[in-house]
Amino acid sequence: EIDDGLDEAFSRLAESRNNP
Amino acid sequence: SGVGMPTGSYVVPKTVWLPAMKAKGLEISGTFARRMGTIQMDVTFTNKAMQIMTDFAIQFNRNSFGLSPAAPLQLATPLSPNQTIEVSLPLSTVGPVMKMDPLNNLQVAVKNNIDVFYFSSLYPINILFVEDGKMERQVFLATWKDIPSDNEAQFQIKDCHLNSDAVSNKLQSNNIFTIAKRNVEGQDMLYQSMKLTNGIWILAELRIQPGSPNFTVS
Repeated sequence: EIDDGLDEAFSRLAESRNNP
Repeated sequence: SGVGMPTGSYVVPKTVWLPAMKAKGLEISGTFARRMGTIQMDVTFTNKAMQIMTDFAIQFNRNSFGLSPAAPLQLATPLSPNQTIEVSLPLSTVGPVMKMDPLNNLQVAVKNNIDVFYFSSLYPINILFVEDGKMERQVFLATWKDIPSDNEAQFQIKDCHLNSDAVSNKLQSNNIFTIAKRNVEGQDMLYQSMKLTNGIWILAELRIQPGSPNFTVS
């Protein structure tokens, strides 16, 4: 899969939602 | 879950929409389904009167999503006393629109040779989820950021004994698509999208704590 930076962006989203 | 439906979108069991005592002997029960991209109203008509019933027709009041019969109501034969007949009526979403309260309320008029009868029913929103409701990941991230907090609602789903993959598969058969899944501090966070027949997108986050049957959907 091409690393388009979106994988990392989803990880950041999930972490920010978990620790707002 | 859906009885006898391991795959395919969920169909609520039929309920009585119009009891015979309120409709001069005509009993109407039914449900709604989405099959291969088509919305259908599955209706059972039972004649509990002493006389034959003929000349059936159906009409919807304007409603939130423009649901409307896509074909006339066709009953192959007149309905004899004690006879039951099942009909699947295809529905379109290009009828007149008026916001209803609740949003999924549908007011229906059915006529036969005896009289005209009216009833209301609530349709499940999954019949409105279209097959191309999987949002591009980049668009999802940008859209999520733009959603005002007032447009976010959170609900608890209780007593769901499925893991996140099973949930994801079950939702996908109802056109609710998982865009991404992340595990944060032991809990699975699923990011999902769906699109309504009127073009409105819905984005969702589903939190699943392994071992807990209680989920949080935002």
